[in-house]
Order: sequence, then structure tokens, then C-alpha cells
Amino acid sequence: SGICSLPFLKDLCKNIEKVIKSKLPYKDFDGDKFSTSPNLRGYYWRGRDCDDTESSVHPGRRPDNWDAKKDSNCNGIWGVDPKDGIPYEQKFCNGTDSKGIIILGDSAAAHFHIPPEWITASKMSKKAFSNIPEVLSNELDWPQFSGTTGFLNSTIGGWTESFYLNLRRRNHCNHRDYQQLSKNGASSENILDLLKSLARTQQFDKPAIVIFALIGNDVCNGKRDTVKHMTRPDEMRINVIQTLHYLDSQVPKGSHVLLTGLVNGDILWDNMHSRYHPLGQLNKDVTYGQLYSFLSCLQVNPCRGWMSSNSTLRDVTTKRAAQLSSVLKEIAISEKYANFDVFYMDYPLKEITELWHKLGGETWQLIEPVDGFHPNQIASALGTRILWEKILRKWPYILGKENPFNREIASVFKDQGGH
Amino acid sequence: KNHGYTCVGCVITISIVEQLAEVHNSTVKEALERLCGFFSEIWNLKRICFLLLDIFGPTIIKRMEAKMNADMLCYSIHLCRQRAGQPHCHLYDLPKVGLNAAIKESERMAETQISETMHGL
Repeated sequence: SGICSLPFLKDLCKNIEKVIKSKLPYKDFDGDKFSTSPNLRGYYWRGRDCDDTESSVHPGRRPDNWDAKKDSNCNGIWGVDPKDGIPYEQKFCNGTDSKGIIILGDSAAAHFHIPPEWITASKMSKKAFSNIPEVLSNELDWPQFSGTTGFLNSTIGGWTESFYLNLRRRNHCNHRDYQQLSKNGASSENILDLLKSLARTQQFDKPAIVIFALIGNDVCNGKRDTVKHMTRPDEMRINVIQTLHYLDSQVPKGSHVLLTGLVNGDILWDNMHSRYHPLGQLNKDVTYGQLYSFLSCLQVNPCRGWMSSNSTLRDVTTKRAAQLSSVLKEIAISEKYANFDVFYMDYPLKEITELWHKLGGETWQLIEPVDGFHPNQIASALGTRILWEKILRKWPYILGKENPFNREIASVFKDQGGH
Repeated sequence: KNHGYTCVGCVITISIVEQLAEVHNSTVKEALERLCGFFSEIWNLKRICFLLLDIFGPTIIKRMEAKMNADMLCYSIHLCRQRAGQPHCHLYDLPKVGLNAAIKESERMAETQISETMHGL
């Protein structure tokens, strides 16, 4: 806030604050909530707009007159086949059950990451810091590599494996149909605010798979009396039902909602506390245990309950997280909605670590090195693989069938205009 | 809460400067200048860094050359503050004389230095 009072940064700060508060793209000339620019909630967060002067043109809409004249849904498929006069969109996408992917989540869903080279003296360089403006304008998140909406090859270690890429591979008509509505610090208490930035209408758009992924902030806070500030099961139920009720009034019929449970954060202390933090690697003088206790002392620990040397507190946090997950599970069974069905899945942390061990890795390698808290690129990619396979096994109809015309689409439209 | 983040930011920055000096076998002043040199011109980041260096640089250099660690230094320039009834928060191991004594000594030095800096400004 001090820096923002400098005259030459005042306007920029004001605009960034507006974007952060509204969770809508900064550059969006037609007001359709999609952008042609990557950062500041642009196409790193929602599929790239292919016409930013026309609000009726955006990713995820049902094609206008089969897109015979223009690409109204930005999936790169448009025009008429000269051989038979049938529009390509009708030929390749009609009846293929195409749909989009939307995620409502927290910093883990948006893929929070602070580059370790920013705080490691031996790795610092002009090049390492050259991405500061981009990283800050994306709120230290990297949705373009995330497990749900990632579409670019990871440049921050690991690899990109995402629900969106899988859905796109399954049906090329889903090209660019993704929305990342996550925010650092999101919990069931404030998720409804996030949902209000959704760009989907029942009248014009295709159905979507909505993933609800709040894996920790309902039990994570930095307060001294951290347990008192955790969400209670009855509050969780009210918050989630209220959010789903609003979602039902927004998404087209035939959509699906997938609720994922909270993570078991025991993994953090158990695997990290005695390891050296990047700041302590040079002189072997700062462990994650020390970092957690420093952050707790200042009341800025992102998760005092789990990032703590107090095993009783860690157990209480784990127990509460399990209770909140049970609430989600129960909602998925009992609640019915007009426009979507609801499913529940546990956050697959155990499966992720097992799979990583099988690949020859160690558990600590799944945690973000700088914050010692978030799942990293590898955990995110493996998590997606596990969830995707589970859905494919249990509820394949959620994902829709494979489009038999994928090869033709690739041959006629190449990369469909890219991302 | 903001105070907590300010303190974390200060301790991390000072730690980085210490380590830059150590890795490149340079003086604290050179390390600070090296750090600012890493920032790009976009958003005036480099300019802001050098501006902060003009304001806080002499104070930081003097304390770091007197071998104060990041915790002590950040308390001495009041970017970390002890809350009433709460302990001093520290990232590194406590100094042998105790954090209180070490901070008092650094505050004594800071008073002289800050008045010198303000006079300079």
C-alpha cells in the first residue's frame, strides 16, 4: 500500500485493485468477461476471446447459426464445407456433448507459486526477475499451468496435465472453454462472491463441469485461536448450499458439479519441518519448522493448524477438515438441483504421494518450496491424472464421449487458432 | 496483519542481501545495488528499488556490517515490532546475549543513524 501511494503508480494500483476485487479481466472491451490479453484475469484465467468488440462472441457459447459465417464460440471451428455446404460446426460438433470446465477454488486451484530463484541468492539474475510484472499481475498464481485449466507447458518445473487439456483432447469442440474462478484465500465463506464473476448463461452457453475445490482455507488461518476461526460443519453446509443454489440459477441444464474434499495437511509438518527452506540452504540455518513458527508468531501463517509443531493442534485441524469433507459428501448425496447433478470426491493426496513414490520421488518434492504449504506443479498434475481416471471409471458420462471427428477437426483447423 | 507481512518482507529481503554479499564475496552496498539491478524497468521497479536504497541503504549497510542478522535489523528499523504481551518473533536462532539485548543495542545505533539519514534527506 505504501508503494501504491507513489504518484506514478497510483492509477496502475487502482486498476489492479479493481481487477483483483471484481475477479474480471482488466482488458475486456466488449464486457463479455473474456479477454484477448493474458494477465490480470485475462486468457490465462478464461479462454481467449476471439472478438473483443462483440459481446455475443466468446468461448463456451452455443454456436450462432452453426458458426457458418464466424466463430461465435472461439473454438476455432467455423465456416462451411465447400464439398457439401454443411457448416463445419454442425458437422463436427453437433450431438458430441461438448462442454466447458469451470473451477471455483482457492490458491491451490489457481496454482499459487513463488519462484524459488527470487529468494535464492545463488540463482538470482535479471532473467529470474524478468517475470515480476507478469507474476504479480496474476496475483502470484499460475492458472495457465494449473491442474484444472492449464494449457501451456510448465516453465516452473514438473509438467502440465489439466482437466481442460483432457477434455479438449476428448472433444476438440471444447477448445478454449475454460474458466478459472479461483482466488488466493477463498473458502466456503466467500466463494459466492467468486461465483458472481462467472461468465455462463443458461440462454446462450453450453453446459459445463464445475469443480468446487476449496481444499484448506476453511480450516486454515493465521489467528492465535485458530480453531475458533475454522468453519464449523453447520456453517459449511449453509455456505455450500447457498453457493450451489446460486450456481443452479446460472449454469445451463446438463451441467455437472464435482465437490472435492479438503486435503489432509498432516503431510506438511511430517515431511517438511526438518528440511531447509531455500533461505536457509546456503548456511543451513533456516528450516521449514523455523519458518512456520516465525509466521505463526507474526500471525501470518497461512495455516497455523497444520504448519505447527503442536501435534494436538494438527490433529484437531485434520479432524475438522474431515468433518467438513463429510458435509460435502452428504450434500452430494442429498441435494438435488434442476440444472446439474452433484458428485463428491476426496482430495486424492494419498494416491498422489503413492504415485509419486512409484515414480521414484519423495513426498517433500510435492510441496511448494518457498511457502512450504501449497501443492506444487507435480502434485497438481498427478492429482489431475488421478481424479480424471477416477471420473472416467465411475461417471464417464460427466466427461462426454470422445468426438469421432477430432482427427478431421485437426486436419481442417490445425491448432484451432491456438490459445 | 499487515505489520506481520511487512516484518516477513523485511527479514526475507535482508536475508537475501546478506546471502548475495556472501555468494559474490562483495560488500553489503554492492549486494544491495546488485539486488536492485535485477529488477526490470517495467512499472519503475528498478527506480523504486534504488529510491528505497537511497532512504534505507545507509542504515541497513551500517547494521549489516556490524554483523546484525535479519531479525535484529528489522526490529531496529521498526519494520518488525513487538506486540504488547507477545514475544519477539524471529526466523533465525537467537543471539547469545538474547534478542532483547541485541535489539536494544541495535536500536541505539539506529537512533543515531536514522537522525543522520533524516538530516541527509
